[in-house]
Amino acid sequence: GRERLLTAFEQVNANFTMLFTHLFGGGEANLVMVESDDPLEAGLEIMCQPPGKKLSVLSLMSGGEQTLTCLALIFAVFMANPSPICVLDEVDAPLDDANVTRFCDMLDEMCRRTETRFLVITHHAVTMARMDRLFGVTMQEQGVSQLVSVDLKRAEKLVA
Amino acid sequence: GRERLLTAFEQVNANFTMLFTHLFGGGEANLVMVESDDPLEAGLEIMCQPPGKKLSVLSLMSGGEQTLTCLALIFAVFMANPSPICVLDEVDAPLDDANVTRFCDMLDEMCRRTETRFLVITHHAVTMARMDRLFGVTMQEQGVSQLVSVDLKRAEKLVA
Amino acid sequence: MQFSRLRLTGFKSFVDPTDLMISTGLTGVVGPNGCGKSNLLEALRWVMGETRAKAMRGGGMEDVIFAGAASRPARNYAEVSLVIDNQDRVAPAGFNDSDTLEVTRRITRDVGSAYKVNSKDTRARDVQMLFADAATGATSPALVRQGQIAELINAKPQNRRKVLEDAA
Amino acid sequence: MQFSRLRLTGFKSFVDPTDLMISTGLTGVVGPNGCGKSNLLEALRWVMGETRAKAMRGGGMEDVIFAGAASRPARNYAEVSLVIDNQDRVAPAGFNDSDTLEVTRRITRDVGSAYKVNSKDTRARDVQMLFADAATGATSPALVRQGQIAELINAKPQNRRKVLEDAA
Ligand SMILES: Nc1ncnc2c1ncn2[C@@H]1O[C@H](COP(=O)(O)OP(=O)(O)OP(=O)(O)O)[C@@H](O)[C@H]1O
Ligand SMILES: Nc1ncnc2c1ncn2[C@@H]1O[C@H](COP(=O)(O)OP(=O)(O)OP(=O)(O)O)[C@@H](O)[C@H]1O
Ligand SMILES: [Mg+2]
Ligand SMILES: [Mg+2]
Repeated sequence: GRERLLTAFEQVNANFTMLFTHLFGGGEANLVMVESDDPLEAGLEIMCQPPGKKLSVLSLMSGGEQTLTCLALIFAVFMANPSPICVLDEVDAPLDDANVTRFCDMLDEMCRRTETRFLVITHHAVTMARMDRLFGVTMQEQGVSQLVSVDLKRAEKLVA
Repeated sequence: GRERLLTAFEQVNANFTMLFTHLFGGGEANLVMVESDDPLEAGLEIMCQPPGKKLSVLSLMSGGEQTLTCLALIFAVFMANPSPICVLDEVDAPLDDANVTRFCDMLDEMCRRTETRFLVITHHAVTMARMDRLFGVTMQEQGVSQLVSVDLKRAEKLVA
Repeated sequence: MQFSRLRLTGFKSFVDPTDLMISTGLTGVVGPNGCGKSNLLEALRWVMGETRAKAMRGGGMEDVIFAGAASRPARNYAEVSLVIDNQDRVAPAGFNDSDTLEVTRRITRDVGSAYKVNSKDTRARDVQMLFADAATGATSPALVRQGQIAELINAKPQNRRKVLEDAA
Repeated sequence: MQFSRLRLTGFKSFVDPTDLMISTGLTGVVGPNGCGKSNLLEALRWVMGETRAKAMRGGGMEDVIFAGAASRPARNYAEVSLVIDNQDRVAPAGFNDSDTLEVTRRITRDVGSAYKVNSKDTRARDVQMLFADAATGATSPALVRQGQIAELINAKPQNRRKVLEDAA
C-alpha cells in the first residue's frame, strides 16, 4: 500500500526530472507530495524551472510549457510500467514547432526503449513527418468514417 | 431581471444559429434552457447538428467541432453587445486548416460590422496570414520578453 | 503480447467494417475535424472494457451505436474486436493456449454489452483483468484522450495523484 | 472610446517598458511557447481592474511583479497603463473632459495596488465602472483566455449560463 506508492513515486519522480530536462534543454523539475504526510492522502504538485526562468508551480507556466511538462509526467509514469499500446490524441496542439520536434524526439526514444506500439492522432505537419506510417480518416460520405493509408508526402492535403 | 435575460437569450440564440450555419456551411444549432423553467435558475445546453450528421448535444461532437461551436456562441454574445476590444488567445489550436479559414472569415465579418479592435494570439500559419499586422514576442534574453514588429512573410520563422 | 488489429463495425461514425492495423513504432492518424479520429481511441478503450459512458463522451452506453447519417439508417448494434498476438504466451491462464487472441465486444440496443474471447462468451470483468495483467486497459495512463492534458493541468493536486496510482 | 496603447513595465516577463500599439482591425501576436504572449492579455485584464489572482494564473496578486531572470534581479513593483482615445467624449462624467484617458495600475510589493486616471488617484471600483460602461472590462466575454473554450465545453449547463448573463 503505502510502501508501493512511495517506491512508485521515487521512480516516477526520477524519470520525470530526466524527461523534463530533456524536453526543455535544461532547467529543473520535481514532483512534490502536498496537503498530507500520508502518501495515500497527499496530493501531487509539480514544481518546475525551465532554463533561465524562476522555479514555480505548474499553473504559473505558459500553456505550451504546461503541456510539455505534463507529457514529461505521463511518460515518466509510462517508463515505470510500459504498456503494449500507447495512444496520444492531439497532445501536440498547444506546442510550437521547436517543442513538437522535441516531443517527437522523446517518442523515438520511447520506441528504442520499449516494444510499445504508438498511435499518434495529430493536426501538426511536423509530427506527421516523424511517423513511421500514416492513416487518414475521411468522411467522403457525410457522417460516415473511412480509413485510408496515406502517403507521407500527400499528408498535408488530408489535414486541411 | 428575468425580462432582460430572456430578451438577451432570444437575440444571442438568433445570432448563434446564424453564425453556426455560417461556420459549418449548413446544419442547425440552438441554445436551450435546461434544468429549470425560471431563466434566472436555468442552465445553458447547446444542441447542434453539423451538415449530414445527427442532432446531438455539444459533448458528443469532435474536439474541433466543439471549439467552432463555442466560437459561434462567444461571437453571438459579442454581436449582441460589441466591446471596443476583443482578445483571442490561441482559440484556433484544435481547428484544421479549413475551419481556421472559416474562423478568419468570421473575424473579417466582425471587423466589417463593428469598430472593435482585435488581438489574435496564434501559432497557426493560416491565421497569421489573415491578420492586418503582426507583432512577435521573443525572449532573446532568457526570461525577459520583448515585442517586435513582424513582417508577415517572415512570420513562419518566428513561430518556430 | 502485442496488439495487431482493431476492427470497428457500427461503432459511432464507423458504420462499415473498418480495420486499423497496429504495427510497431509510430503510427500517425490524421484527418479533418469531425472525421472520426478520436472515435478510434474510444473504440479501443471500449473493447478493453470501458464502463463509464462519460469517458465515451456519451450520456449512455448505447450512444456508441451508429445513429444514422444523411443517407444511412441507424444501426441497432455496434461491435469492436481487437486481435492480439500471443505467440510469447504471456496471456493469463484460460486465455493462454493460442497464438492469437481476438477480444470482441458487441452492444445491442435495449439488450446491453456482450464480450467474447476467441468466440467464447466471457464476463466483462475477465476481459478487464486480461488487459490489466498486460499493463494496459481502458483506464491505462498511456491512453491520452483529447483534452486530458488540459484536465491534468487544471486538476487539484488530490486528483492529479490518481496518475501516480496507476503506476504503482 | 477606442483603445490605442498598452504599456507594461515589470509586469510578469515584461521587465523593460514595452508598448503594444492597438490599431484597427486584426492584430496578430505570435512567438514560441513561453515567450510572453498570454502575459499581454493578462496585463490588459489587470489594468482594467482584475481582482481574482486565480484569473492571472497566480496564487497571489504580487505574482505579476517581475520575479527575476537568469541575469536580472526581481523587481519590487509592476505597472501597466492603457491609453484610450476619448475624442468622441463618451467616457463617464468625471473622466470625460479630455481627448485621451490614460489608466494606470501599479502594484508594489507589500503595499498593494494603486490606480490613476490621467495622473489622478482613482478607486479600483471607479476604474472597473469606467470599463463596464464601455461594454468591456476584466470579465468581458470578448477576452478569451487560453483554455477558456475547453472550460466552456466541459462546464455544467449551470456554469455555461454565465456567458449569457454578460450579454444581458
Ligand atoms: N453514435 C454515433 N453515430 C454516428 N456518428 C457519430 C456517433 N457518435 C459520434 N459520431 C460522430 O463522430 C464525429 C466525431 O468524431 P471524432 O470525435 O472522432 O472526430 P475527430 O476526427 O477526432 O475530430 P477533431 O479533429 O475535431 O478532434 C462527430 O461528428 C459525430 O457526429
Ligand atoms: N512574475 C513573473 N516574473 C517573470 N516571469 C514570469 C512571471 N510570471 C510569469 N512569467 C513567465 O512568463 C512565461 C509565460 O508567458 P506566457 O504565458 O505569456 O507565454 P505564451 O507566449 O503565452 O506561451 P504559450 O504559447 O505556451 O501559451 C513563463 O515562462 C513564466 O516563466
Ligand atoms: Mg478528436
Ligand atoms: Mg499562452
